[in-house]
Amino acid sequence: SRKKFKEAFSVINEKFQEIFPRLFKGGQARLQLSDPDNLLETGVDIIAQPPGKKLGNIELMSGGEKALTAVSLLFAIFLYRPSPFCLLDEVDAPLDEANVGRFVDLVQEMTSRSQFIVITHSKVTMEGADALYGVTMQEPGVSKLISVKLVDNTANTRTPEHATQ
Amino acid sequence: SRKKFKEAFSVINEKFQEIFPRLFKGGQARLQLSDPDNLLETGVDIIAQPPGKKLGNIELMSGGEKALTAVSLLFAIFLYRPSPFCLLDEVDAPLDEANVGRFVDLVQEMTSRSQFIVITHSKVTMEGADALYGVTMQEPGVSKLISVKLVDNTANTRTPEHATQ
Amino acid sequence: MRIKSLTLSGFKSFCDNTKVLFDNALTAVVGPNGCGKSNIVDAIRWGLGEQSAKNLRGRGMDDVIFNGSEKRGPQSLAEVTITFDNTDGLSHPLYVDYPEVSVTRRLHRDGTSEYLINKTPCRLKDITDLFLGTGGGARAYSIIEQGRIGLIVSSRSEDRRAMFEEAA
Amino acid sequence: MRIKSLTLSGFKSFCDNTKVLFDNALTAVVGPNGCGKSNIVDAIRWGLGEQSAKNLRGRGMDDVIFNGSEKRGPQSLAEVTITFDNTDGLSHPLYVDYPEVSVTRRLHRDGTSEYLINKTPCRLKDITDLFLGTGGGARAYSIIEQGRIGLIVSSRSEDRRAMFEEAA
Ligand SMILES: Nc1ncnc2c1ncn2[C@@H]1O[C@H](COP(=O)(O)OP(=O)(O)OP(=O)(O)O)[C@@H](O)[C@H]1O
Ligand SMILES: Nc1ncnc2c1ncn2[C@@H]1O[C@H](COP(=O)(O)OP(=O)(O)OP(=O)(O)O)[C@@H](O)[C@H]1O
Ligand SMILES: [Mg+2]
Ligand SMILES: [Mg+2]
Repeated sequence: SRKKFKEAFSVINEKFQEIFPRLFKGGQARLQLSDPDNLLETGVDIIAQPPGKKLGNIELMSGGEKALTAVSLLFAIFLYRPSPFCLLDEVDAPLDEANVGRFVDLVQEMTSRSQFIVITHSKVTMEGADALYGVTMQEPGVSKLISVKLVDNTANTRTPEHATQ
Repeated sequence: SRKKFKEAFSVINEKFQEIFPRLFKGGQARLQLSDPDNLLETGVDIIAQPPGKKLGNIELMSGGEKALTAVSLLFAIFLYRPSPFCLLDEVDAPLDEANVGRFVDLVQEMTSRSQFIVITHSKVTMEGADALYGVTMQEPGVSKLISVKLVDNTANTRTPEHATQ
Repeated sequence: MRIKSLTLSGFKSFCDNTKVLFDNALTAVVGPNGCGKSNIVDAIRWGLGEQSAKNLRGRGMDDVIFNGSEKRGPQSLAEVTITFDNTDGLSHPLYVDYPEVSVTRRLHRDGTSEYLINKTPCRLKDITDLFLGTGGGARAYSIIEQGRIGLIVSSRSEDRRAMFEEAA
Repeated sequence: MRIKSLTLSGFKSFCDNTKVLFDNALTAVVGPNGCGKSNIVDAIRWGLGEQSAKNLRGRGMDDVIFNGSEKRGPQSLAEVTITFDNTDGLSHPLYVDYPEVSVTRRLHRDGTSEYLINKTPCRLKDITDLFLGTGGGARAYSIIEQGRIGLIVSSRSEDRRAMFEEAA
């Protein structure tokens, strides 16, 4: 219904405006309805301005900036209507080390609302996780799961309950 | 013309069959015309079998396997009709460390035929390069080029002529 | 409805019975290219009732059944069970008394498929009903497949609307 | 026709005159997200005569002109010069005697564009002629943009044909 969509849009927009500068360490961004008079069909535009840059067409943004903006929007939606779990398959691949660090910090914060399962090749993300699963094909063509390495995150009070497999 | 296309296809196919197992450390792959009776319009199919796996539909391959297969085809085309230079923008992003290593080894070999310029976030690729350019935005929004770090590749006899900027 | 565990057998490259425990708030899955990480994501999507083979990177739905390797022949059955923690009170009224709810999906080579909730056979509709409205199921925005994160930004503004409708 | 150097000024995020030497067989370009690495690839494509703004991630061609930053105003001119090593004898008969060949492209805010070869004004057709048939120019397969490597495998077999035709 129109009213529900409008409400969802405005809360998500607020959250998006909060998360974007945290991931980008500055800058600003907001959402805009492309056709506000027609709530049933309108699209949603993204206006984003990374720190120090002029507001421009989001198509000109770099691969990493687009991924980070997408993550900001995704998490903004999660803050409005969290889903119990979230699966992210190598979303950190286009990001440089500093941005991966900020991404992981934010994911860790989101875990108070939802469970996160992330597939990654990045060491920074691995270090931020509570538990690590390795998948291997020691026998070619057949996947197996290997040891669960519990990341000793003393700074992180979230000790997992039981870790035996 | 038909004859030229057929000749290009068969030579590239040969090269592809050589390069694929080198990048994958085994396995096999080949190209196939989807409509061999109509050389003017036929498409080109890729049949690939990573080591230890059954021959299957290439759509089922993983992100990294698809990127590696694409690189094999690209280099096979290069070996048939080299272009003086080649620009690769983060093609190593989906690859794990072992595959990045094999990719860099192959690129280094290809440099006897063509000049390569690669954009990367991977340390393995950086270490394999003759010269490294850093791009920075110390002044936000304005790109500048920073020092050229010449990689001392004693194993690599390709010492660049002059490195001053 | 957090995921407590996932059991796969004969699903894509997971030929043998494999159980993955997800007791933690943040779990990372790692491994070399082609080892089967994204197949775990596909298993969860499939277990939740995904009907399009293309969304699972296959041509036909039988592409999810282990089709053999160098040393093993193809399997004739793919089975995935997802066990959810049901203590957050979000689930369907029918299952309020259960601390855990598990959904199972099977596909046989001959094309017959089976769905089960807590080991009791049911229809696909029962599985989708289980998750509807509770926010318990997979929303489009809770599973981001490999390589698709950039699409959120580069798609057309009308296409982006779907995520907002789903959240509304 | 290897690339010896690239000079950019007012092109995308390269506001100031910047020269990049490419004397080596394998050069790596590195830097944080959004710093301007892919803009260097765009500069080379543009200098070779690219006519589609969309292929340069822009809406209109004026998107290649530096449009300002926090502290700087927009520029009114984008200029790119690519200097090629012409000693491999691959180039067009007109330029056989030159050890180097440089192509320059300019775009003014008012939409006028200029093309030059070895600092002499010419037409776009002269630039494309320079590279045709010599294998000296950019073939579709010699520039792989960010995120597009997977497309070679996932595109339809008819689309893949273009690469073979270009090589034939
Ligand atoms: N039905 C099937 N039977 C056997 N193997 C299969 C089946 N479907 C897919 N596979 C195999 O699974 C592999 C792909 O696994 P997956 O996509 O999970 O890799 P990944 O770990 O995500 O790798 P990457 O890091 O490259 O993304 C392919 O090599 C494919 O051959
Ligand atoms: N005309 C222009 N004027 C000023 N800045 C521009 C212009 N066009 C693009 N940019 C800026 O260039 C940046 C993108 O640069 P680029 O795509 O080269 O980044 P990158 O180094 O490749 O990053 P990544 O590692 O994320 O791929 C954007 O932030 C954009 O704002
Ligand atoms: Mg994967
Ligand atoms: Mg880039």
